[in-house]
This record gives sequence, C-alpha cells and structure tokens, in this order.
Amino acid sequence: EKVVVTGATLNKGIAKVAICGVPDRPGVAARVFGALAREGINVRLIIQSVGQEKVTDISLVIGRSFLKQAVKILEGLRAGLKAREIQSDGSVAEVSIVGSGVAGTAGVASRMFRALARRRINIQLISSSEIRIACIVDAASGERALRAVHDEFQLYRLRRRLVAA
Amino acid sequence: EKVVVTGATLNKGIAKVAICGVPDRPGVAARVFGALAREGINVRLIIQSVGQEKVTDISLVIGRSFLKQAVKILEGLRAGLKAREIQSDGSVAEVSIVGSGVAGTAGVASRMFRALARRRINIQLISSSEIRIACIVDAASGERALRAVHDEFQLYRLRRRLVAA
Ligand SMILES: C[C@@H](O)[C@H](N)C(=O)O
Ligand SMILES: C[C@@H](O)[C@H](N)C(=O)O
Repeated sequence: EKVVVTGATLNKGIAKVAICGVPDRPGVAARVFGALAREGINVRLIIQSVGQEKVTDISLVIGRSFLKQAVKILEGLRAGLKAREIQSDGSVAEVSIVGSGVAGTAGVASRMFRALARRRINIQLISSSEIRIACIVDAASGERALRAVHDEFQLYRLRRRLVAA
Repeated sequence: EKVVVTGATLNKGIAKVAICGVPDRPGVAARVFGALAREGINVRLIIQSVGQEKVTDISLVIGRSFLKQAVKILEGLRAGLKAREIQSDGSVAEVSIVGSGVAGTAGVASRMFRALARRRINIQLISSSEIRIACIVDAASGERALRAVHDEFQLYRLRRRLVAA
C-alpha cells in the first residue's frame, strides 16, 4: 500500500448519542441539527448509515459535557419526528488513525479493524475520510485500542501518540 | 460562527453499498474489510452508525467502477456472517462542504442540511469530520445539491466549484 499511517489519537472526552428510527425524508436532518445548533452543542462526528424501509438513525459523537443537554434536545424532538428512541452513552472513546489516503484502500481499514478485533474490542461506530479512520469503542478499552493501532502501524518510534481528555 | 466554509464538491463517480444486519461483535468489520482489501476495492467512505440489539449495518461509498465486484464480495460473506441483506445503489452522488471546523458546531451542518431539504433533496448518508461534511444524495439531484450549498454558503465568488466524475 502506498498509504502511510502517520499517527493515531485517543479521545476520551466524548459521548455517543443517536436519534433512532426517524423518517428518511427531506428535512429531518435539518430539524435535528437546527435544534442542536440553537443550543450550541459541540458536534465532532455526524454519522448516518443506510436505513431500511424509509426509516433510519442519525448518530453523533459530541463533547462529553454536552451529553445531558443533547439527550434533552433529542428527546424533545422525538414525538414530533415519530422517532423510535434516543440512544446515548457517555462511556465511549474515539480511536483514530491518520495519514494521507487512509480510507482509499480497504487494506489500511482492515488492518485497523483487525488490530482491535484481536483484542476483542468492539467497534461501535466508524467514520472515515481520505485522511482519517475514526472508531468509537467503549471507554474502558480506549488505551488498549490506542496501543493496538500503535503496534499494528508501528507508530511508537514516531512518537505520535496524542491523548486528549 | 467562526467556521468558514471554503468550498464545496460534487462527486458523481461513486456508488453506495452496505452489508446490513451483521452481528455487532468484534471481528466483523475486520472480516468485511479484509475481503474487500484482498480485491483492491477503492473505498472512499466507511460509515457505521449505532445498531440495535447487537445487530448493525456497515455502509461504504466506493468508486462506481467497483460496485459489481464489491456486491459480489459482500454477497459471498453474507451467509457466513448471518447478515440480513446487501444493499447497493450506483445512482448516487456525494456533495461535500469543506472548511476548517465545519462539523464543530451544529450550525454549519444544519445550514447544509436545510439547504438540501428546501429543495426536497433526501440525504441518504452523512459522514462528517472536523474539516468536511459529506452527504450522499441520489445522482439526479447532484448538481442541484451542489448549487444549493453554493448558494447557502455564498461560494460562487470564490470560484471553488469542483466537480469530479
Ligand atoms: C434522515 C435524514 O438525513 C433525512 N434523510 C433528511 O434528508 O433529512
Ligand atoms: C459491526 C462491526 O463494526 C463490529 N462491531 C466489529 O467490531 O467488528
């Protein structure tokens, strides 16, 4: 692979929240984020995967300090949007690898996922782009997950470990 | 908002594919991407949102030319993973806005989503990071979606329109 993974990060100061079972039609995402924007919620990742039969979920990774507020906002929207439920979990961490072209070939992604799988660390959310693959895991596995990707991509010698809290 | 949206892009040379109803436990993502990697599938976005009752979906945005091959690989995995189904759609486009900190506040995201909603363009997938918010829409709406975000963020004068096929 011509891809070079140049670093890995661990962020424990986050929470996962999702509004599940929303109608998959125009205007829904606008309404959800309009409500979050009005209250200044800090959003790190927005993730919407395929839905089923015109219904889908929208997941967010936010700063941990915003969790209670975000859940309140989403619960307030739930009835009006006919959403099935709000999910939330403050006990999560984000482990990412960064590098030019990381998501371009499936190879780098498969190595990251395998490194986590070998340590029995479950991947709860995935969000990737050209330059970064982010996995959300449970908070207790955060450090182990960071070491796993450091080992897999031999990052120790680069001294690129960044831990944010 | 201190966020500045500096550009927007439209990419029509893509396809959406997903393996749905996979067990949400360690090793599943590794297996899916291991199989895709062995065949050199070019992956642009990996999206996994929250699941339900230990089952979830993994969505991918890939280069259009890889669609048939990717579906074949995923169908080959389906029984072994006890996945419910494979979804795919070659008639999609990716519209993105880029800028430093775009996903940081919900405000920029809500403006992008509202711009698409006003034109009745459905958002099929969302993947965002610090510097980019990508929405997958149907291919026929691609140009209109690009214009929508250009108008919303007043990008014309920057002449930042990039269209890839
Ligand atoms: C679910 C949500 O993204 C919806 N499809 C919309 O366009 O707003
Ligand atoms: C669904 C998939 O991501 C699974 N949770 C895994 O860890 O591999």
